[in-house]
Amino acid sequence: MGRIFAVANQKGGVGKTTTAVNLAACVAEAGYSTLLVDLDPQANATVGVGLPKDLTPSIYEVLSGESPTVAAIRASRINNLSVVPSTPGLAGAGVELPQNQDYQHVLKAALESVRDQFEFIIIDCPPSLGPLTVNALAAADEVIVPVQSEYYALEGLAGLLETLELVQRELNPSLTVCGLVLTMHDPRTRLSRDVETELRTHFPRLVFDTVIPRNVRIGESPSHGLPVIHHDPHCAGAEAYVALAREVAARV
Amino acid sequence: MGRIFAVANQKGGVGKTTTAVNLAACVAEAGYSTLLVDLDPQANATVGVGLPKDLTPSIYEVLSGESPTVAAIRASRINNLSVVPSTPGLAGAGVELPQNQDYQHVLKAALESVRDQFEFIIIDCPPSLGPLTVNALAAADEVIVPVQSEYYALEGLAGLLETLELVQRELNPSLTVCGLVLTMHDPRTRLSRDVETELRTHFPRLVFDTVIPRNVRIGESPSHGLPVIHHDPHCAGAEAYVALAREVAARV
Ligand SMILES: Nc1ncnc2c1ncn2[C@@H]1O[C@H](COP(=O)(O)OP(=O)(O)OP(=O)(O)O)[C@@H](O)[C@H]1O
Ligand SMILES: Nc1ncnc2c1ncn2[C@@H]1O[C@H](COP(=O)(O)OP(=O)(O)OP(=O)(O)O)[C@@H](O)[C@H]1O
Ligand SMILES: [Mg+2]
Ligand SMILES: [Mg+2]
Repeated sequence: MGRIFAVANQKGGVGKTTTAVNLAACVAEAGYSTLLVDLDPQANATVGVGLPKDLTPSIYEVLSGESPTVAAIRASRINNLSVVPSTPGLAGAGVELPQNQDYQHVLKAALESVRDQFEFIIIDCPPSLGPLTVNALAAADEVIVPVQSEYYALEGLAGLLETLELVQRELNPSLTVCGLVLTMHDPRTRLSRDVETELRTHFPRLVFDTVIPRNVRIGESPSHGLPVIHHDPHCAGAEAYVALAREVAARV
Repeated sequence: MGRIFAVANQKGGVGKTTTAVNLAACVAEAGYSTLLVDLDPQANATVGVGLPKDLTPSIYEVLSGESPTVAAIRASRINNLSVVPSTPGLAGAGVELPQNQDYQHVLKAALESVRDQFEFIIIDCPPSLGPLTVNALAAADEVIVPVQSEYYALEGLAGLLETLELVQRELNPSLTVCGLVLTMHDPRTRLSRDVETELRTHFPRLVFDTVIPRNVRIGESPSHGLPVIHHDPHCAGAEAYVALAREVAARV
C-alpha cells in the first residue's frame, strides 16, 4: 500500500513543485516505485520531468470522471517514476468540482484504484487552498510543507496549519503533517537565518533537519526536463534533496 | 478619473505583491493619490503596508455586497496611499462569486464608485486565474505582469498572455498590457541572463527597461510593514522600483 504525500502551501513560489519533483525522483532512484501526481493547472511538475503539458488523459480527465486513473499514468525518463500529468485545462476543475455532492473526495477515490501499484505517491499542489488542494489533503496520508526562507512565507504559515487542522477534523482524520522543509535558504542573509530560527523555535519537532539551499542548478534543471539529481547529481541542491528523501523515508 | 492597474500572474512567488506595494508607494510618494486593493486571501499586500489582516469591512465584504467600497478604504502610514485590505476569509469568494449571474464584473462596479477619488488604483492579484483575478482583469485599464527570472515563470508566460487576450475579447475590450517587469533578477547567473534575453527577444515592446534586482532589503521590508522605498530608500531595490514607477507613469 503506497503512502500518499501532498506537497502543499498556498503561498506561491515557495518550492512546492521543486520539492515534489525532486523528492519523487530521489525515492524512485532509491528503488521505490513512485507516482508523481501534478494537481496544478500550471503543469510545472509535468514539464519539470520532461513531459508536455497537453497530454490526454491527464489529471483533469481523471477528476472529471472521463478517464480511469490508470489510463492517465505515464512513464517518465526516470526509472521507477511514473507521472499523472496536468494541463492548463485543469483550471476549470476549480469551478466545476464544487458542483458535485462529495467533491472533496474525488481524488482520494481516483487514487485508491492504483494505490497498491506504488510505494510512494507524491502530489504537487497549486498555490491556493481551493478545491484542488482540498482534494489532495483529503486523499493524502501526510503533508509536506515547503517554507521559503522569506517573511511572507513564514507569516502565512500559522493560517496554513490552522487549515490543515480543519481538514483533519472535517475531511481526513488520518492526515498528519510529515514536516516543514526550509527552501531557497541563504545563510548569508539575516532574513534567512531569522526565518530558520523562528521556524525551529515555534515548530521544533515539525521542521526537517535538512535545509534546501538556494542553488542555481535547481532553478536550471526544469529547463532540461530533469530533476536536479539527474541534471547535476553532486551539486548542493541535489545532495540536499537526497538527504531530505532519507529523512522523509525515515518518518514513514 | 483614476487609472486602474492589475498586477497579475498565475505563477506563484514572482513578485506580484512586492511590485503592487512598491509601485503604489512610489506613485503615492510622487504626490499622486493612490489606492492599493489587496485581492489575495493571503493578505500579503495588507501586511506589507503595515495593516492587520483581520480588518472589517475588507475587500471580501465589498465583493459580497455587504459593504460599500468607500467604507473599506483605510489610510496607511504612507502619504497619499490608501488601502482596501484583504483577509483570509476572502478565500470563500473563490467559490461564492461564480454563483452570481454577472460575477466577473463585481469588482469593476465596486471600484466605479471611488474611481474619481484616486489617480492610481493598483490591484494585487492572487496566484491563480480564478474568479478573483478574472474580476481584477475585468476591472482594470492595464495589467502589469511581474516575471521572475526563472524557467517556470518564463515557460508559463505564453499561457498567461493567451488568457489576457481571452479576457480582452470576452470581458474587457479596453484592457491593455502595460508591460512585463523582470523581478528577482541576478545578472551573475546564466539562468537569469537567459530569461532576460528570451523575454526581450519575444516581447521587445512589452518588457520594461527597468529590471528589479534580487535584493535582500526588498525581502526584509514587509517584516517592518513598509515598502522598500521607506525601509531603505537608497538600496538597489528601492531605486529600481522608483525607476519602474517613472516608466509606468510615462506609459499612461
Ligand atoms: N532551492 C532552490 N534554489 C534555487 N531556485 C529554486 C529553489 N527551489 C525552487 N527554485 C526555483 O524557484 C522558483 C519557485 O519554485 P517552485 O516553482 O518549485 O515553487 P512552487 O511553490 O511550486 O510555485 P507555485 O506556487 O507557482 O506552484 C522556480 O523557478 C524554481 O526553479
Ligand atoms: N527583487 C526581490 N529581491 C528579493 N526578494 C524579493 C524580491 N521581490 C520579491 N521578493 C521576495 O520574494 C517572495 C515572493 O515575492 P511576492 O510575495 O511579492 O510574490 P507574489 O507573486 O506576490 O507571491 P504569491 O504568488 O504568493 O502572491 C517574497 O517573500 C518577497 O519578499
Ligand atoms: Mg508549483
Ligand atoms: Mg502575492
